[in-house]
Amino acid sequence: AKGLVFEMVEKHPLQNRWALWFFKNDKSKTWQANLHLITKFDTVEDFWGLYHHIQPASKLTPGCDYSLFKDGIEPMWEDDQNKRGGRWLVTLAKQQRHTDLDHFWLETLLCLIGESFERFGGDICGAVLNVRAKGDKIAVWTCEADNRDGVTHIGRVYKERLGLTQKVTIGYQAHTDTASKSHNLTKNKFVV
Amino acid sequence: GKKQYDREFLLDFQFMPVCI
Repeated sequence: AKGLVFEMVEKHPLQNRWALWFFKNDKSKTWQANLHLITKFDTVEDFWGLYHHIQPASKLTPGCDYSLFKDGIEPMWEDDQNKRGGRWLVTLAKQQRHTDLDHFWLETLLCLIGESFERFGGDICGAVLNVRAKGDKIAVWTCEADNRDGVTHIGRVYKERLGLTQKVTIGYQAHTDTASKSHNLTKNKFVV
Repeated sequence: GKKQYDREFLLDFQFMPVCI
């Protein structure tokens, strides 16, 4: 061991404390009763400790969700921080669960905890992963659907980070529209 | 200042052992 240097290094703090939530669909319970807070973290090291401790997205049972939200914001439309907001929605084809889902979800998490959206980071509320038999979905939630500059900046950065080509578009939907209409009829407020 | 970390920086810590 001669010559080995042991460094005492402090953990790297994140700008925000984040909460990871898990939803498991049990039809005998209410939606809220199926939603569980897993844990909160606020350092890079603790993020990886958690990430490696839980199931990867592609291994979740259909009907389950992961949500990562800033501490103090609950992963539901009704939360005061979400109710005027909306989401950038990435819809995956069935076969993409095995090719893209884990990569897209990790990239989404890194965008959030690393504060990739620069001056519009304050608009970010969280992100939601839905694992579904008919096709998985990932969405980045922001707090104010009418904040065009913030929403479009976040959408452009997010699309680039996912490595989506110009041929692919992703849409932003206000939660008020999603809540009042059947999902496939929800109109996109913005598209990138 | 604001704590921004790019993806490469974050990924560097992926397999780093850490005391918890």
